[in-house]
Amino acid sequence: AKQQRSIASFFSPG
Amino acid sequence: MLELRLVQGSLLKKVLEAIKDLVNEANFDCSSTGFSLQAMDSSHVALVALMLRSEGFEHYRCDRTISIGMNLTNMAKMLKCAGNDDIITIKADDGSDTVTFMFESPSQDKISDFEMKLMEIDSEHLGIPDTEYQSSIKMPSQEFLRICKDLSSIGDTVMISVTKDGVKFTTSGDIGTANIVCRQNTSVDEPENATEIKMQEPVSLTFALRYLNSFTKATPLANIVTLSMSADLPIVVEYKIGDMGYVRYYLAPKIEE
Repeated sequence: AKQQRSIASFFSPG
Repeated sequence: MLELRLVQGSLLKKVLEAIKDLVNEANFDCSSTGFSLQAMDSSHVALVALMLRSEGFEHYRCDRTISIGMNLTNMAKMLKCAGNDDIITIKADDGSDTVTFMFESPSQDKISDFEMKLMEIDSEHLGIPDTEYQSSIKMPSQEFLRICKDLSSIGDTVMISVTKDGVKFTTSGDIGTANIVCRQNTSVDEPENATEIKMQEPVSLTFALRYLNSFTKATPLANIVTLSMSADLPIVVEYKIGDMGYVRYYLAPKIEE
């Protein structure tokens, strides 16, 4: 099944 | 001292309607560049980025870069009290824990001010790189709204696939499946009715429909929506706010783990 990733995991903090 | 006067106050009303269901509270960042916001939804799956550039305001005074935390439900309640033709001014004094919204009717015969309490909000700011996307689609925002609404009565997720033939929206649920294909169509009377597909690489990504439906609350802001996609990256759904800025929504795809 497809999982939902969090949006923050795609971008760097800052 | 912050003082921002927006002649087309209805834009701010529409912006709030576009983001308040996704984000409950957020910090608005005010600098010489403009009035902006970046916030994630409570489940951290989607992110909204708003920009209202300073040039778009009739009067824009922001003495130093500040961040003002507001409850968006409450802010929307206050802005609902402004008439659609009203001029809206946002004012905040340095160190104050309140913000004032002033509404002026076009004929200046009614002037209201609403003072709202500010909040301390801890928020994580993410660095979003400027990226060349593998595919981008410009389409009428009403058409995108219709597709998201129609498909969510069939399924919970949508696969958006861009090929040279067009863009396909696919969903499936207990009652069956649905496919909607939009082809490039630029031979229309009005540019806002055109569908334009730019594709460097075919892309196919799956998203939760409930977020896309929430993004379509921005439809009154723009006749055209732009969807930008690259493999394994969040989709960007952008509504331009005249020539003064944008609301961009980022949504993480569903990925086979």
